[in-house]
Amino acid sequence: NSIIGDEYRWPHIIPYVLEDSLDLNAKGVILNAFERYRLKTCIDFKPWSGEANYVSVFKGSGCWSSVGNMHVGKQELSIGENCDRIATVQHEFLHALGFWHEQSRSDRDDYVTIVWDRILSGREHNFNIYNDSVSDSLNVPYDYSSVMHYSKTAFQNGTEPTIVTRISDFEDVIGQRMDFSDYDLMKLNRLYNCSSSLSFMDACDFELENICGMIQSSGDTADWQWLSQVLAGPENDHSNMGQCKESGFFMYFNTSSVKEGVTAMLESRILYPKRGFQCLEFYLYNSGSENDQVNIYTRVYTASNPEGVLTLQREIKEIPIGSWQLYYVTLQVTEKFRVAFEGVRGPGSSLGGLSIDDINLSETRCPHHIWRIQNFTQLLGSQNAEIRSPPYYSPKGYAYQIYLNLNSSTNVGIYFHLISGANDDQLQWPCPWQQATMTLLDQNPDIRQRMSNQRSITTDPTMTNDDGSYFWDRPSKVGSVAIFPNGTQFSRGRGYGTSAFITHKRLISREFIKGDDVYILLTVEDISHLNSTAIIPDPVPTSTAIVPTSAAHNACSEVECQNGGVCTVHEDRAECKCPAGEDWWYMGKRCEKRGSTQDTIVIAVASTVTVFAVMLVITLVSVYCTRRKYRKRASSKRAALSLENQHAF
Amino acid sequence: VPEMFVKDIDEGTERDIFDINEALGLDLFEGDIRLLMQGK
Repeated sequence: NSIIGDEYRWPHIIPYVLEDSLDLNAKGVILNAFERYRLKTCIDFKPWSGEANYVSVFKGSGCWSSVGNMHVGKQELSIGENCDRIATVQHEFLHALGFWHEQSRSDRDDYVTIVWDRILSGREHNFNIYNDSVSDSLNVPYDYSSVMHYSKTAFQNGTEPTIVTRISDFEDVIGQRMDFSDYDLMKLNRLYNCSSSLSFMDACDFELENICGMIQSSGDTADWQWLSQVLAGPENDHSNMGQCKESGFFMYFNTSSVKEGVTAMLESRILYPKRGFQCLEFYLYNSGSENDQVNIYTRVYTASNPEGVLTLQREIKEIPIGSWQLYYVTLQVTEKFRVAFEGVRGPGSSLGGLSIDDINLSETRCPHHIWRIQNFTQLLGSQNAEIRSPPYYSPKGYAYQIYLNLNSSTNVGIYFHLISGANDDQLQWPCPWQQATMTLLDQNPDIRQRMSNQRSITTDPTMTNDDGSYFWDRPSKVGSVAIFPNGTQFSRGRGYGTSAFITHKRLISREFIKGDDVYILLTVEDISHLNSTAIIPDPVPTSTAIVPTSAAHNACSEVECQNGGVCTVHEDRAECKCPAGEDWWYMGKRCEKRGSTQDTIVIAVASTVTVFAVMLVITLVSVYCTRRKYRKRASSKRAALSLENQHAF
Repeated sequence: VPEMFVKDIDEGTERDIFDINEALGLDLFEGDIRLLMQGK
């Protein structure tokens, strides 16, 4: 529920500063949280460049924020020790954007019971209700799954819950720290009048007959069919997994009915990129030949190629037979384009074909690796369930492995290990500033509705073990011997992660397990560049006036600030706040003039020289005139003397 | 999991935002809200 008042709203692009005090892992996590906002809302973030109000994220004591835009210039938001979790950052920024906690809304008592005698003495005020004259639930139902809801243990003085949900099934739902809920997004998008996002492009689960505007190419010899079931498989689509009768469709290319080499191309509608990089994801099912394949193309339209240029982006071979499998393809397109899926009939016998479902295209970064864990329900129920991923390499060349611990009856643990690899002699040790992001994928067909569970850790090269050795040193030096299933021996460093990655109850909720498969998405990237000092522009006077955004919009509607200047309203007049750096600035009514310290030095030197020259001229002229005057006097005296002498002689 | 093999950043418990702030002795509004006067 949101704070009432337009003056509390931020512009859609929020200026921010990541202060030097932040841990490097926290900086990476904050940037990942911004990406979730960019995908699911119309809120974007940009580094501060002199705007009147901005969010300063720093490492304070604890995790906290203010509610709404307070118009104080630098508005602090603390991401302290243990706050560097993506959902915690999303939670604090929702406060900054103007949201209170879910259980403080005016109709709270209709949905949860607060057990007052279980609350820590003196902490009762944390369960206050705010009436609908100060807070607005934006016509959205009470949301047990909100990322802004407390969990049942909040401020408890013992072990019994302080919040009891009126519908008992929601008791373990409240307090999720995974991602925005659907209602969180509905409220945020209503509050900020969002109709689109920066990075979302398209999602298609093929539930409607219009197949999301996709088209069958005319240049091929076969077509994809819109089906809900195929005798040879799949028995059902991926979106619903057979949960809903009379629904659940996918696209199918029957390779059993065509000869080797026959192709069928399915093209997406035309898409317009904004960022120049894309991630395409989809599920494939193969019931045909193991040699059948899918090729991914882009068709890019330019002025010189109005028909579009077809470029092969990825060949997908060896598609597993008999199950839906997730794929990611990275694209880099800057002009309007289509994505094309080409099915190719390969050699060998086929009794079925290829199927595609649940396509998502967004201008986000794809994960580096996908770890698919099959038959997961069986693993979850077994004792001593410890699963280790295959070995992976980071872009820098570090080898690593993920360890998933299912031993606990309540929580699932996840840990990141460096392992010995082929590039170890060429790499820097102890391993510096590699951020590992581990995501348990919510397999909802629509990327915007997913609530994936994510944690990140970062390798700190100065971190030590109890015996003084470096934690992230070369695994062959500080690790222990381990063996891969194929019998190959290697070294495994100590793991770093969390025993509380996700609870079992949350794991079996939503669509983390689908078709008895679980996907852990992995990205390990170098974030050492975030170590550099925050670039803080020269301070701009704080706008102290409380200005309704509508008024600001009206006054600024006819003012265009140049060179990245931002229009603000001060005393009912539109003013341009001009960007400035350490040694440069823009000035003028519309920020049209550029200044720099170099210019100042030039002006100072030129002024000094000019003044000196003028003074010199004046001095010389004065001396000349004075000398001339005295010379005249002296000569006239001499003339008078000689005349007197003439008279004397 | 033996500590010699892994380091647990959460020390075995799931700590929510208010737990973290409470452990630090912070008494913030609703657990994690800093109240400011607008236009200060």
